[in-house]
Formats: sequence, structure tokens, C-alpha cells
Amino acid sequence: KEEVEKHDEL
Amino acid sequence: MNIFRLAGDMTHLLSIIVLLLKIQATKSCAGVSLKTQELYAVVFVTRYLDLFYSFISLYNTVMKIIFLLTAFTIIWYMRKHKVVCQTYDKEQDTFRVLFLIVPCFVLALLVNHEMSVTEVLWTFSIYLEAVAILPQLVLLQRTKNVDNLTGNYIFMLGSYRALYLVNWVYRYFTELGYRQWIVWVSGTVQTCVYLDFFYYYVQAWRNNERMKLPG
Repeated sequence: KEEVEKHDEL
Repeated sequence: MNIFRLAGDMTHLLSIIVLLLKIQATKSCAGVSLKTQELYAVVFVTRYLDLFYSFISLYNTVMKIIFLLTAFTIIWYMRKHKVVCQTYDKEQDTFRVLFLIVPCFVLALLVNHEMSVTEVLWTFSIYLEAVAILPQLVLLQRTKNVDNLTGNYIFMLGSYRALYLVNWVYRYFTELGYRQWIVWVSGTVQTCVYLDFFYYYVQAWRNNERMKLPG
């Protein structure tokens, strides 16, 4: 689940 | 944010600026694949949907907007600009992009982090970006004319993802539990797609001669 929230890269 | 990722983003931005300058300065897009530019526009649109609902940082938002605007500007130049659009070799740029889009979309439906519209589209953009350069590489093989600026554009576009690979290694070791298998695998495939080009590009650079691709 944490991967979905962390789209912090371009 | 780490230096590898910042270097990657700056290299990516620079590659787009180089292409825009080439088109604006020479009023020509000879040797540039419109199909690759359109695939990249699809990548950016499907990846940056979160512009509307989630704020990560000013940097993140500004860069996304720049990537979207430059992508559409390049496409506008190649399709609409009266002088530039005449230099686009439509007959050579014939890659069947559906053969890239459909498999990437099916794969995004099968392999993703979450079955939601935005997450599937985001995953689709990750897969599509890995193969988006193919029409451009095929066009180069066909036209043989790798002008300096186009060569530099492709080299930097490939380098940005290679820098991202380093960034992922760095984050894996410094951020406990950081995992992005989908992005890591796709980014590795993407970088491998460029290896052949990198080989000929570096060779030409070492021999200080104009880059030529094999017959």
C-alpha cells in the first residue's frame, strides 16, 4: 500500500 | 531527493530543451520521430494525473507542468508549424505504436500496486515509457541521419533513466523498506533499450567523428 502513496518521483 | 535523482531530472529536462532548441533554431524536425514524442505525451498525461489531487512538492509540481507543456509544444511544432511540419518524414516514421500501447496497458491491468484507475494509468505510463523511444530508434536506423542535436537528445534521454537506476539503488540502501519493483524493472528495461545506441554514440564521440549507425 505504501508504494501507491509514494509516487514522489517524476 | 538525492543528487542522482536531481541529476536525472535535470538531464531529462535538458534533453527536452535540446530537442526544442533544435526544432526552433533549425526550424526542422528531420530525424525526429513524432510517434515517440506522442508516446511521451501519453506517458506524462497518464503519469501526472495526480497533479489534480495530490501535492508532493513545488519542485514536483513545477517539473510535471514543464514536462507536459514542452511535450505538447514539440508535438505542436511537428504537426502544426508551417515550416517545421514539412521537414517531418512521415513515410519513415511508421512504427505501429498500438503494438506498444496495448501490451503496456494489458500488463498494467495485470501487474500493478492497486486496481484503481489512476494507479493502473500510472503503471501503464511506467511500462510505456520503457518502450517509448523505440519509434525514434527505428527511425534513426532507417534514415541513417543522426544529426548532432538529435543524437544528444537521445543520449540524454537514455542517461536520465540510467541516473534514476542509481537513485533507486541509493534509496534502497538509505530508505528502510523502500521498494518499487515495477519502476525498477521497467526502468532497467528502458535503460537496456538504449545500450545499443549508447555504444555507437560513445564510439563516435571517442573517434571524434559524426555518429553513424550500422547498415
